[in-house]
Amino acid sequence: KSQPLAHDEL
Amino acid sequence: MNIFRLAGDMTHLMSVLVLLLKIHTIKSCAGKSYPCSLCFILLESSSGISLKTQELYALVFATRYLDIFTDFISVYNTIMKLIFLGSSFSIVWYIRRHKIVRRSYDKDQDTFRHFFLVLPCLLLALIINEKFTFKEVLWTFSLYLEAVAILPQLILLQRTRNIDNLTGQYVFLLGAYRALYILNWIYRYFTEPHYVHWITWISGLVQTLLYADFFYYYFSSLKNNVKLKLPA
Repeated sequence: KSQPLAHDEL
Repeated sequence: MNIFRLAGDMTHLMSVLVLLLKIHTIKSCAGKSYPCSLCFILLESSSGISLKTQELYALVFATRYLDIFTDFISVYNTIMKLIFLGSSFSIVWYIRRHKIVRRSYDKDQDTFRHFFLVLPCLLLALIINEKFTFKEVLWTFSLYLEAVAILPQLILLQRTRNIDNLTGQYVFLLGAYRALYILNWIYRYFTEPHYVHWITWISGLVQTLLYADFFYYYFSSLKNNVKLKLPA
């Protein structure tokens, strides 16, 4: 599972 | 979600609550026929809150949370985003427009120009980003701007000789939130595959380092049990 961006943080 | 991230978000939330509490205290002071000691102190000295910093935070949240209606991550994220957006804009509104709160704001001390922070951050976001799209550039801009948005507040603290207790707590909570986010990134780096975010990490690290000096004086004032004062 790759997550390109840390947009799941606030 | 790990414990560091949650603790970081909670300290961030607490910092906002401390500010709102402070504004509420100033407001409730109006029209009282008896002297309220806390309000008296707050109104006699300036509130020590930097409007510049608050406006920069409002801009940070407005540009970062553009995805609020397009990308759904979790109910938690959406609610927190709404809280940070709503609170930052209402704090700015109170300091600018509320009759009594406005009076406690010391405009002459809070002289930092937004422009000097906003423009370099925008240029940097246009050059260094992960993807050259409207949303992504603004998201990166919000990270760079958040890193330096505390500067007007720190400068104001240094100028205001008498640092109000709540203002000190506010800055401390903001700094703690950033420090906890760094722990969160370290945790995620070791537990999640492919978790590498240089832009977020470096700007976050810069942001936390800006608090180092404040932390030093905050903890030594706690240790020696004296009122917080920054050197001139």
